[in-house]
Amino acid sequence: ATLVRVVKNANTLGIAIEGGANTRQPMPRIVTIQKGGSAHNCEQLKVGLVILEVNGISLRGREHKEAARIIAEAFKSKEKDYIDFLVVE
Amino acid sequence: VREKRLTLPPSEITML
Repeated sequence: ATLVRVVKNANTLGIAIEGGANTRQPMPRIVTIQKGGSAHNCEQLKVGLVILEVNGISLRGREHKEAARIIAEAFKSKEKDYIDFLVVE
Repeated sequence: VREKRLTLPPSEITML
């Protein structure tokens, strides 16, 4: 697994995720990266990567909506100007 | 395991 730090340097994170507990894709996977988003700007996140953790919070066993909420809240949070993703191919 | 996965529903996609 790789730790990727995404700096919040754009209005949007700019990723689309698919997957979550009780679906064919058990862990959230990046299916799209939008140009101009923070994820695209960091140049380390790639389509196809599976997200294991967000800021140390494990996404294992979480339903899709909950995993998406955790990522969205991490991006909206004013505590940090970055998000740490633990990802795997 | 593969059969079990195939019986699971496909996941939705969320843009963040």
